[in-house]
Amino acid sequence: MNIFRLAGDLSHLAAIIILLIKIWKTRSCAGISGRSQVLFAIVFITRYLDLFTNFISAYNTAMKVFFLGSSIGTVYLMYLKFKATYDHNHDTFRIEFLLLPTALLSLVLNHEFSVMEILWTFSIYLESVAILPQLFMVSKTGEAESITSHYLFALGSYRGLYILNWIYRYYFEGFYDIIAIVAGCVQTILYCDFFYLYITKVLKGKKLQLPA
Amino acid sequence: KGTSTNKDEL
Repeated sequence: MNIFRLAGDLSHLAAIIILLIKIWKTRSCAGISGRSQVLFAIVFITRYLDLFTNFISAYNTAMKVFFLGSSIGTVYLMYLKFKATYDHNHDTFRIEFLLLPTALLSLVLNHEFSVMEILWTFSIYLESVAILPQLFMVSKTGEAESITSHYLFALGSYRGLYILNWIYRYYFEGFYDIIAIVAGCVQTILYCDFFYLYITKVLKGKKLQLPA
Repeated sequence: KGTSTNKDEL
């Protein structure tokens, strides 16, 4: 564990908590893509199956349990509890265009052809693109609430911080995982346009609005 | 380093 890894995890944790607070306090999931949230739930379920086979640390287990619970909880809030506020007219990204290619890719490019390893690889590939329905929704409506943009900023920063962690680990531990690194870079690149808008607009107190 | 069965990252 290094400082970048810890900062990345805390940023990921903050993103999820910001999203839950937004939904809970406003009793609404307006502006949030349910499809992205379903993809994140699939990501965590397929990645953290090793909770049952492999104990790493109390920290690791606690974070995995939290991510699993919160992602499933978010899907529950969006599709059941606050269903009426879910903006499904604007949430139209076809997730099969993400699920099928990432599933195929994980069957071809993996470290080992075993069920656990393929599911882990699938979750890494899927995570890298899981935010696309959300970004698509923001571009479709042309704006995002401030709290939604804080959520996106924290979520995007997390993988960026992991990249610094991987650079650190490569230099100081001689460890690298090419699948995680490439997917993590793709994931971070997808946020670049958003980061630019966040820094130039939201941090200056303006609402995130896309140029017409 | 190829397979990493002990995946400590989240």
